[in-house]
This record gives sequence, structure tokens and C-alpha cells, in this order.
Amino acid sequence: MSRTLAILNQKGGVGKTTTAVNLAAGLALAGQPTLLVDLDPQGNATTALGLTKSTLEASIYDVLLGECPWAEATVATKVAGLDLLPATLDLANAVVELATMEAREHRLLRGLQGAAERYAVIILDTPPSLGLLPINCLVAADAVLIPMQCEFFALEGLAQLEHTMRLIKRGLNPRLEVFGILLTMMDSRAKLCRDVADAVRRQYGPRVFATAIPRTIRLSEAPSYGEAIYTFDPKGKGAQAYRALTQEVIARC
Amino acid sequence: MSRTLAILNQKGGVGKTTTAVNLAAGLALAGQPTLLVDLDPQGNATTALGLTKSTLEASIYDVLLGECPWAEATVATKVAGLDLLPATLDLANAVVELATMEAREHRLLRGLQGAAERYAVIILDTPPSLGLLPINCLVAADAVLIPMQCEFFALEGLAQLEHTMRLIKRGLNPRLEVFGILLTMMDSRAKLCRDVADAVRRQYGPRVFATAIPRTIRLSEAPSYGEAIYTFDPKGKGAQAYRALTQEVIARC
Ligand SMILES: Nc1ncnc2c1ncn2[C@@H]1O[C@H](COP(=O)(O)OP(=O)(O)OP(=O)(O)O)[C@@H](O)[C@H]1O
Ligand SMILES: Nc1ncnc2c1ncn2[C@@H]1O[C@H](COP(=O)(O)OP(=O)(O)OP(=O)(O)O)[C@@H](O)[C@H]1O
Ligand SMILES: [Mg+2]
Ligand SMILES: [Mg+2]
Repeated sequence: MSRTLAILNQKGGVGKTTTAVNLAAGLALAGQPTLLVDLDPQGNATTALGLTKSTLEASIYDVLLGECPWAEATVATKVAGLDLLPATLDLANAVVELATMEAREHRLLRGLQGAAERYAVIILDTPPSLGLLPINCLVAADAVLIPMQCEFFALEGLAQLEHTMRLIKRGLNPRLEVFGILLTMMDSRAKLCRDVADAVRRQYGPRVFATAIPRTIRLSEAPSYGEAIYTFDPKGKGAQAYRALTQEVIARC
Repeated sequence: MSRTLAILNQKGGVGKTTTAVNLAAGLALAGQPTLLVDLDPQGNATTALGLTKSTLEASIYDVLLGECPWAEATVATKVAGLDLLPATLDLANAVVELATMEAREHRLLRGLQGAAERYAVIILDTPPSLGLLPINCLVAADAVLIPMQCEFFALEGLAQLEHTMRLIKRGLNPRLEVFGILLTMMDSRAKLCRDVADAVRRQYGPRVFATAIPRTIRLSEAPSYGEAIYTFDPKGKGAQAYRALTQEVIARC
């Protein structure tokens, strides 16, 4: 049974791309054929996997506009079992163009038709907003994995995100669920971080993954080498944490 | 001579709100009457200054739709000389509503008419995107202050931001300039951080502020007390850095 997971939080810089890349790679290395779709106009997931945007012939932009099937825009990555549907800079134009199209919230769902037959898991990396591109992800996804930094602004943002998800579930995608909440960049020396983590676990209970991702310099360095953490720093705390997360995700699928 | 500065970077979590709040407070404490405008639907600047969104009678949303003059939605803050034009959650709806209005890129410029007579500096805090709200900020601003984390994704994002600014300068706002690039959350122990900082200073020269903001836990805690850093941790490294930045900004105005 294939699952499509959106990695989503409108708060910026919480580790969406870092989680999308390292979870997708972890799933592929665990034997689950995985497709990572980059829906962020910044194209960070595409860069983090070592691809050069200017050499790409097609991208998610063409798929959303219906001009190219997903299979033609999809490329292999250095990680066996992990394919990527990349983003290029013209994706920034898609938001304005999509707004005028019919079924504008369903463009991604339509564009990915058939992909669920080839992949066990499809991971969607999203930009930091609740605009048309993230909405397309909420319509196409079965569930949402919410990365969250243990910072003061995080709890307020979570309430806003849940509100938007309820609207989408009621109108556009009745199967949409919260897959899990992931605590990222954990610095257990900081009291604020511990307090926020406790508050989240109290409020959201088992929906919060047991695995929390620590703040490690290696995780922030890996993208500059175009590698997932498992080859860049295989024995480090970052790789251990994302391997443990991968197992929790497989267990919940 | 009044200046309107947009604090802008489409990359998420780089310290836009932390800089907007602490620079605006720093300017007010240095005797420059300052207005901080919160244009992020998350409303983090509004919360960080201790305001409760549900008690606000009017907000930037009403000003953008032309239903309320800016002076009526503006509130005083705990910092003498600093006023705030707050954001509430309904700002998330503004993007869709603005898209259908005439002069949709000029709504903020029109909405703030007259504010430059009352304030020496107007600071605009923006959401992490290059959509209609940030575009409104680029049209209303004289210049852009770009906070940047020393991370791998940062340099790629900067090129994209400069491209968008060139388009706006050519079409909608000929006076738009780069006011300065601010290095934030600097962790000088990390080699990647030092390498990116060197690359930015080489490429952008004097446009990069001499002051770099260090990563300090106190800066991430201050918003949970609704205070700027100068009262929360007056002798710490965060307050020192933002005081030094405030002086550099006054010198460039
Ligand atoms: N666990 C971690 N430890 C250290 N650094 C991290 C960690 N996770 C992410 N980072 C770094 O923090 C920054 C933000 O992470 P990332 O880009 O993944 O967040 P994002 O939510 O995708 O951002 P955006 O909102 O812009 O899409 C990046 O520089 C990344 O390398
Ligand atoms: N110099 C610093 N040292 C430590 N933490 C910081 C620093 N600057 C910002 N932070 C923290 O990092 C997180 C991101 O900062 P902030 O919210 O200001 O970024 P932003 O660019 O406004 O994010 P968004 O893109 O979501 O609007 C916050 O939790 C903030 O408290
Ligand atoms: Mg990202
Ligand atoms: Mg912000």
C-alpha cells in the first residue's frame, strides 16, 4: 500500500527539507522504493541531492501545468531506490499561473496519477507558507509529517496549521490525517527547548514521534556535498536519529 | 528624512522577525520614532512584542483592504518610541483577496501614506516567500535589509532574491536598493559558517554589515516573554550585537 506524505509547516527554517531528504533516503535504503517531490521554489531538496537545476530538462513546474508526465521529469539520485521530481526556479511563477487555472488545488494530485503504483512512499517537500503550492500538497497527500523546532513561535504556528488542515479535510481531501509531529534541531541544554518539547508531547501525545532530531553541525553541512546524512556522516548522531525516524515511519505506514 | 526598510528573505527561519523586532526597538531606544509593520500571517512580530492577537480591534489586514487607516490600527508597545501595526490570522486570507484587487502590488504603499511624516524609520517584517505580501513590501520600501544564515542554501537564495528585486526595481519601484546584508545566527566554531561568511563578504563587500549576530539562546527565549533583547538580557551578546547593528543602520540612513 503506497503512502504519500507531505512534509509541511508554514513556519520557516524548521527542518522540512532536511527531513524530506534524509527520510526519503532512509526509506530507500531500507528497501522501500521512494519518490521525493520538490515543491519549494527555492529548490533546496533538488540541490541537497546534488542536482544542478540548470541542467534539468523538465521539473515539477511542467508537471503542475500538465505539460509533462511525472515519469518524464523524474530523475534517479545517487541513493539506490530514491528518485527525485526536481524543482527549478520557474516554479516561483507557478503560483500566479496556477491561481487562474481550473481545479487549481488538484494539479499535483492529477500530475502524480500512477506514481503510487511504482513507489512505496512518495515524500512531498513544501515551501514555508499556506499558499497554493502547500495546498496542492495537502490535497495530494494521505497524511502530513510536521517538523517542529522547539521554539516559542512553534506552538502558535501548529494551531494555525491544524486549522488549515481541518478546512482541507472538510472540503478537498477527506482522507487527510496528521501522520506525526517531529521535534527537530533539539538542543536539550536549552530550557526553552525542553519546555516546548514537554508541552508538545503533553498536548499531542502519541502523534509525536519518539525520535527527536538533535541539532548537529554535520546535518547542516551534508547539503553542501549533495549527500544524504548516511553517506556524509554515517556514524554520527544525525544519521542515527534519521535511521530511527525511518523505522518509526515504516511502522506507521 | 524618513526611511522604510523591508526585512526580507524568502528562505525561512533566517532571523527576519528577530531582526525586525530588535532593530525596531533599538532604533526607538536611540531616539528615532519607529513603526514596525507585521506582514507575516504567522504574526510572530506581534506576539514577540507581547501583544495578544485576539484582543486587537484592527490590523494590517484591514489597512491592506482599504477599510481602516494605518493610524487607527497602530498600537503602542512596551518600548518607548516604538509603535506596531500588528498582524492577525486573517492576514492569511489577504493573499487570495488581494490577488483580485486593482493595484494589488500597491496596497501597502497606499495604506501607509502619511506614516513617513510621523516616523523616522518604518520597518516591515515579511513572510518567507516571494508572493504578493512580500511584493507589496518591496513596492512600499525604500530599501531591503537581508538577514542571512551562514548555511549552504543561503547563497542560492540570495541570487533568487536579487533577481526578484531587479524585476521590482525595473517595473514597480525604481528607488528600491539593497540596504545591507546581515549575517545572523553565526556560530564561528562551524567551518561551513565561516566559509559562507567569507564568500558573502567577498561577493557583496561593503553591503554586508560589519556587525554579525551570534547564535545565542537568550535571543530565542526573549519572544516567549514578549520583550526585545535590551530588557530581557541587556548585557548579553545578543543585545550588544543588535545595538551595534542599530548604530550601523542609523549611519546608513
Ligand atoms: N538537526 C539539524 N541540526 C543542525 N542544522 C540543521 C538541522 N536541521 C536543519 N538544519 C539546518 O537548518 C537550516 C534550516 O533547515 P531546512 O532548510 O531543512 O528547513 P526548512 O524548514 O526546509 O526551511 P524553509 O522553510 O526555508 O523551507 C538549514 O541550514 C539546515 O541545514
Ligand atoms: N541570533 C539568534 N540566536 C539564536 N536563536 C535565534 C537567533 N535569531 C533567531 N533565532 C531563533 O531562530 C528561529 C527563527 O528565527 P525567526 O523566527 O526570527 O526567523 P524568520 O526568518 O523570521 O522565520 P520565518 O521565515 O518563519 O518568518 C526563532 O526560534 C528565533 O527565536
Ligand atoms: Mg525547505
Ligand atoms: Mg518571521
